[in-house]
Amino acid sequence: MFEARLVQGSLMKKFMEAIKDLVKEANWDCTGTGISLQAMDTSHVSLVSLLLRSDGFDPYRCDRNISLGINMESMAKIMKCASNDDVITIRSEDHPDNVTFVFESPNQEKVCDYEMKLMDIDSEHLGIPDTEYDAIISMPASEFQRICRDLSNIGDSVKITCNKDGVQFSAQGDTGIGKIALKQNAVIDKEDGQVSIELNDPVSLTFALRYLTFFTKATPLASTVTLSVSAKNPVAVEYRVDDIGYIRYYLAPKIEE
Amino acid sequence: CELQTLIREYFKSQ
Repeated sequence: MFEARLVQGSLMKKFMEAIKDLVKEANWDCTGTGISLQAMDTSHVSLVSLLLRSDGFDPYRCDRNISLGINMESMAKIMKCASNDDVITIRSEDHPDNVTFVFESPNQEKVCDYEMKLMDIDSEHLGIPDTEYDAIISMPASEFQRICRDLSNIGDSVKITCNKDGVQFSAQGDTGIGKIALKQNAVIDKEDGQVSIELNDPVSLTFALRYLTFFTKATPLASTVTLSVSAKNPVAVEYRVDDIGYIRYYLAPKIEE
Repeated sequence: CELQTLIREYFKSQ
């Protein structure tokens, strides 16, 4: 059988919020390593990849590798039934038709049990090569969310330009142009609230703000976001989640015709 | 004009 108990159940709620608007259905792959998911959005422009390591659960039991084919909207609805301080357990059989979510209140006075039907999902798994990125930008996740929100008022796309002076986000639309420049903080120790840039080569790429805005739904999961950019390659937007894993999004750049 | 490319064109299918 498969059983994974997450004491900080609110994390599962937050992971769900971070993917449900982007991905309609996906397989949650459960192995001894943990729970992972890889899925493209419906238009196949972006990819989301997440890992919840087994050591983040207590206990974690996976007798046999299984894939739970899940409709995200249905799972999100069930996750909304869990309170933020609930302990969440995910449970299924070795050849499952259903998955069970159990929500326990902290004092265990209330136990909710939701059983959800699984789907057969024939998903395409993409191999993501290790890439030498031209620039790796770390910044407060809330700052990145704010930039995406603000520039969405100006245009559909954001041009991310990174050079020795810092990083600039710019958008252009019918009403004009918006530019937001961030300088690297003097103290480079990657503490919360810092902007740090590892620059190998100056780089400038354009991305659809609609998708970056979807990615910022992961903001409640982490204080810092990392943008890894490389000429003509997809940007990797990573939120590392303390003690359990990560969620990464990849978005193909827009190419000028 | 900017062309949006598909993610699959960058990552190989396994």
